[in-house]
Amino acid sequence: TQTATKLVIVTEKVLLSKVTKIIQAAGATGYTVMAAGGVGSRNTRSSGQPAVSDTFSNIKIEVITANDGVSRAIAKQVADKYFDNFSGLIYLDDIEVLYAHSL
Amino acid sequence: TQTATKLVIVTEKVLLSKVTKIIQAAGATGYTVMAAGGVGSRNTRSSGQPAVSDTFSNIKIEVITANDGVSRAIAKQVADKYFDNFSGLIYLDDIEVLYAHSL
Amino acid sequence: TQTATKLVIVTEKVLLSKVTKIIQAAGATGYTVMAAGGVGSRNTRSSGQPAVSDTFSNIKIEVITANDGVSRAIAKQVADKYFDNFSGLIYLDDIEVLYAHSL
Amino acid sequence: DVLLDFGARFLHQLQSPTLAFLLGGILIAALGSRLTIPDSIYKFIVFMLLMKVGLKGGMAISEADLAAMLLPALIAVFVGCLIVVIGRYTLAMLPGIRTEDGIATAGLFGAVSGSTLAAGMVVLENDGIAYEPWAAALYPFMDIPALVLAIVLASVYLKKKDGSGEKVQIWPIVKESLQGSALSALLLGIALGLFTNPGKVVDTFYEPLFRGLLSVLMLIMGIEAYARLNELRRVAHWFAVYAALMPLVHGLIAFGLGYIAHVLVGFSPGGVVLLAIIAGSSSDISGPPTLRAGIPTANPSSYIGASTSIGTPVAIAIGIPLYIGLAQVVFGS
Amino acid sequence: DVLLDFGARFLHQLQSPTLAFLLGGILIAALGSRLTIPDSIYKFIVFMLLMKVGLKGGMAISEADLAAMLLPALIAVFVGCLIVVIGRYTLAMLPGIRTEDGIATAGLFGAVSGSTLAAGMVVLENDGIAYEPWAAALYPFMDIPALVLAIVLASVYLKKKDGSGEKVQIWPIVKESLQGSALSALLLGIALGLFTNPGKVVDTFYEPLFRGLLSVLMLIMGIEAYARLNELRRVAHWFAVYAALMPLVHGLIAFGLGYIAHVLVGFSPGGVVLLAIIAGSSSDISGPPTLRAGIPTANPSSYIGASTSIGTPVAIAIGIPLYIGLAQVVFGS
Amino acid sequence: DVLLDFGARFLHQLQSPTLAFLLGGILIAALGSRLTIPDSIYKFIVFMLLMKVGLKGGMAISEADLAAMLLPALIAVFVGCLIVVIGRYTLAMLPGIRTEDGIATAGLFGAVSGSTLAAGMVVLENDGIAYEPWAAALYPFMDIPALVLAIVLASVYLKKKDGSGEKVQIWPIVKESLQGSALSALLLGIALGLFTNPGKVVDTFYEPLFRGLLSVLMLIMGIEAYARLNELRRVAHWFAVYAALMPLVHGLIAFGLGYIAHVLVGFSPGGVVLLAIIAGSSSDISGPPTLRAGIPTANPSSYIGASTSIGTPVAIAIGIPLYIGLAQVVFGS
Ligand SMILES: Nc1ncnc2c1ncn2[C@@H]1O[C@H](COP(=O)(O)O)[C@@H](O)[C@H]1O
Ligand SMILES: Nc1ncnc2c1ncn2[C@@H]1O[C@H](COP(=O)(O)O)[C@@H](O)[C@H]1O
Ligand SMILES: Nc1ncnc2c1ncn2[C@@H]1O[C@H](COP(=O)(O)O)[C@@H](O)[C@H]1O
Repeated sequence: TQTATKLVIVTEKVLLSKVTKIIQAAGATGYTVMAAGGVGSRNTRSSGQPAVSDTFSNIKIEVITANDGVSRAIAKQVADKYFDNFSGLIYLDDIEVLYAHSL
Repeated sequence: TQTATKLVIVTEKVLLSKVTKIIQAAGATGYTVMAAGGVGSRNTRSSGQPAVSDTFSNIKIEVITANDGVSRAIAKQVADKYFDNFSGLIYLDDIEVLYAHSL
Repeated sequence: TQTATKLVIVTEKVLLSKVTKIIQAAGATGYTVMAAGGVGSRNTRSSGQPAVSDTFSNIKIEVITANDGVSRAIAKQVADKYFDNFSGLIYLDDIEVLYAHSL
Repeated sequence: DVLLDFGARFLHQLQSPTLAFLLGGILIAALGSRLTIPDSIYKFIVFMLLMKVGLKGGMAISEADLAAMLLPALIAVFVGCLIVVIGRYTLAMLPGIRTEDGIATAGLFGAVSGSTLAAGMVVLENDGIAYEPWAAALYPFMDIPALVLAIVLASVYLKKKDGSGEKVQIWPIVKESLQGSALSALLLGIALGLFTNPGKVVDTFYEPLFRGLLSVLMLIMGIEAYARLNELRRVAHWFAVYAALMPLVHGLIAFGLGYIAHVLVGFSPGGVVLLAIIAGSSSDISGPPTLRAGIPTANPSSYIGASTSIGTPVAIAIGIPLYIGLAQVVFGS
Repeated sequence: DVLLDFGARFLHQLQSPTLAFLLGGILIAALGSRLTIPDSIYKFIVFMLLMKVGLKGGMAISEADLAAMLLPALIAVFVGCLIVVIGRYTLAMLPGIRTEDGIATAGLFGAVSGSTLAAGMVVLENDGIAYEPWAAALYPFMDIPALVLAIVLASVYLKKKDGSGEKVQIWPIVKESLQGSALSALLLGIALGLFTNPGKVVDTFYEPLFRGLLSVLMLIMGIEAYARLNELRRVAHWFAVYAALMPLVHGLIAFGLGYIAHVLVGFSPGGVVLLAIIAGSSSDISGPPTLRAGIPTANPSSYIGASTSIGTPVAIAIGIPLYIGLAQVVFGS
Repeated sequence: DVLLDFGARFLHQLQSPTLAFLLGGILIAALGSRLTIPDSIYKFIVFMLLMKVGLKGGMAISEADLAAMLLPALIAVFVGCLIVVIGRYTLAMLPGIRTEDGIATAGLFGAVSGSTLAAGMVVLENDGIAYEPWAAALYPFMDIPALVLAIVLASVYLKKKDGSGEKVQIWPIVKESLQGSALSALLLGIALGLFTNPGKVVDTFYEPLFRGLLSVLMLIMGIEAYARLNELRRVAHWFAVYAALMPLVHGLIAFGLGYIAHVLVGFSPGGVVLLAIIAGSSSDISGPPTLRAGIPTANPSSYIGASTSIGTPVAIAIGIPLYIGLAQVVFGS
């Protein structure tokens, strides 16, 4: 087992492929994504489907990295590139990884 | 960046609008909600759709607050008001917020 | 309130009933499960539906236990039994439980 | 002899797709099948069925005599409330039964099940028994008063018991029910049928698909009935008894009152049967959340278990053939 | 007198299911109804409608004269770009309006709404006005140039203003639009209609369901229009004015150019009307993500609010009857 | 000359919607289209298709001669097992191929694909070739023995190799397969067709929608086939060869045995073709999870890639026209 950092990015669903590109380019070994909904400071979404049936228009991406340098680099790139024009929130959490195929 | 508290409420889907009302009244800057399923001590749900096709009849709400007083106030109100009659679980987690539009 | 351990298992959707059986046999008081997608080291899924429409082919299971011995036991059993042949990732997080019906 | 004829008719009804699919759903669920109809398909089916019912009802209202509609509507309100009151002073007072559980259960049985209503309409059409298309619009007249009365009675009881019941606001409950997806679809259909010309889209889309979509809904309700059986095992057995017998009692009461409407204002035999069917029905999907919010201390295993796993199958499988057979005897149809 | 005739015709149109369901959706959303059509059903409806349009279009292309298709296609491209340019030098230059918001809004109004196109085709068929089935294939010819031009103009403006606009790569935007689910369904349908024999499956499946599925789509668009009204309240009122007036202006411009095509290459009256309808339409669901990515600094509340809550209802409820009435006067249909 | 006739017939088949939509799906996926059919729609389509097949099959069984059904059923079991055994001693023994991967792949090719079966039935009906409606009920007779035998052979091999294979419990695997959603729908349909009167709902709902829903399913399978091509690139090339050739070999073996049934018990030419089609089919969606659980050490990229991206398209696009052409030559149809 080893201690690790979990990076969590909550942002608009339309940014999924762009954010995962940054994550993979930064050298993370993988990511997990969940559908999420939420209310923040800006709440307009255009995800290619009607808002009334799109209750989960956000995504919550979790990236687990062995050292937090990679996480902070990913967070900085995502925030600089997109958070002026899109909704988003990024935070870190400390975890202990028990079993993983690659980290 | 700043340290913050993440409040997590796992409860029945029917309570979504009621719990978010408490969250917003308590002054939180936002919340994130995900569909969830689960097994606890009470497992009967009536969410307005057949149980057999409603695999995710819970919701998991996360509220990030700068100080944990607001979180504990929200948790107390939700538990006092609803947990006698509805399923639910509330816990706190410490996190470090890297980027957010408002906190 | 009490401090507790949150065990998180991210694995393939087809393993849901098998993993929850292990969780319940180990004496946990409950679990929460969410649909998730993700990319890791092995990315082939056969979940009984077309991959192209199955964007969330993983599950993320969270188990909250009062002492971490139970969590580590569950983690060990799941990893030993399944992680040679299936995708998966398990980690622990420390949390503070505020309100729960049973723990 | 009449019994023999009813028995034969009943067996014949069991072979109609409506009942067959319901029993089929119970059967495959009991055998552990993993077949499920996705939730979005379920929601769409309910929308389609209630739109068709509403559209045809609305188109019929525009050429109907308002006076002829008034008496059945009043009967619907009366029967819905009567069912709740009966339950309040029978089921809720039985030993070993928490009073608010009994009241909530009575509330569901006073309310209406959209699936039972739709099933009833298809069986009536199969048997060539005519009914006023606007008869389906009686749904909210029975559904909402029953739910409201149950919440009020529960609050009165709780206040008397330990001062804990809050003053019940009636209008928010009524508004919340009317805004639900099932009633919205029905009322929208009625409005469109009344003020616009939806004839063509009804004939090419909503009407032809009705029968088939109902068969899928019956399958879903059968699977759901079996799934909710576990709930029923955790509560007093009186709930199962109530759920098995009272749908028929309620239906027969409504049949009698409907007969009066037939005599007084020419309410058709089919309409009388439909009134009996909705009285015998118990809200299985849309009612419970309203009661969950309105009577939070009631144990949902009791009322959901009773209504969904026994109430609805009995109302569809036994109630519908019963009232149709009775109508054929009484009205010599 | 012509106005009276148009008024009567307009009221008559409001009773057709197409418009009635749209207004019904706005109504029940305004009343707070919780009725929603699930997202998977919405996606499937869009697929079904565009497949039918594409299949019939493709089947017609294989027996059509390519020259006769060329002029309307060029007009479509021209009108799409013209709308963006008009918006660039009117809306985007108004005081209190951020220029890139105005350009993005013009981009959406130059683009095409699949729901408006489908609604137009049904109304034309109801009124027995014939049109070339391949006319629906004009969709991408107007949609993509408009979106691309809007992104280019926004980038030019931003570069001039503060050097921040990046060099716009045109092909990725075009490719991204063509790969979207709506256009993919349309183009797949056209390809299948052109090279294979889908006649039987079109007649037994895609065609009969078209009208009914469109009524459900109209309901969804009505609910969506009301939901997006909040967005519109947060931006300058000029957006609402633009969204209410310009669909009709754009449609009339296209009508005029379409008339030229009618004279020169025999483009049918129904085709002229359809060209006007798609010019008056504003992309409400598939266009916004393209602009969100292409003009990230534009405030989505402005263009989504304008297009979805006012642009599309006006284009359907007022535009369609307007162009049909005009066609019946001009072509003496 | 026969080859020329087959070639012409094959090209003609490629234009039928069934194959056209499959190829269309592969095409748009290859072009990067983001069009997807939502998962709930997919599940509902599979349910609808198998219900229709089951209902018609059940209705036919009730008036069929049980003896005439026995021999084809036995042949189905035999062919399913034979395919697994052939694969066990050919594919699984090739150099560079892990034995349990080969066994699992053979297991999938012995099993049956619901989409291939439905496609075959539509093409037979298009060509006016009659077949016994209960022939589709042969599905579980071939599907389950093949999967069970593959799991048993893999376990035997693993035990011999390193003592790691566990004792295989046959009944849980059979029960698990029968409880799957596809087989449940088929068996429920057969039961309802056998014991009730679903004729009306079949004629107005399940039957008319069959052809159209199948076209959508073919589109999904085409998109899926392309998506799974990546899996195939990660494993030995022999899998692609096996997947391209063996469906036709398996189909021809079954055709020969089916011919015997035709001679002995009057099994119709259409039934022989259908038997060949299901033998040539390879389970692409419902089989893999069973093998994933039953042979966990097998690499899913091998068997899913082989079956879904090459096996099913070959079985549908080449196999179906091949067996039909062969039937027309052999039976002079
Ligand atoms: N205080 C908060 N707690 C939890 N989630 C939040 C909070 N603020 C924002 N979010 C989430 O982050 C997303 C983007 O927020 P924003 O950038 O403020 O619009 C929202 O849609 C929420 O899902
Ligand atoms: N020990 C646990 N670990 C994780 N989630 C739990 C646990 N206990 C309860 N839950 C979640 O909380 C919900 C409500 O629990 P309860 O109030 O015990 O019925 C359940 O449906 C689960 O999703
Ligand atoms: N570094 C990571 N960060 C977050 N999630 C991960 C990471 N690696 C793997 N996962 C998740 O764990 C699942 C299984 O991973 P694997 O066993 O590596 O295939 C993936 O599908 C992801 O959802």
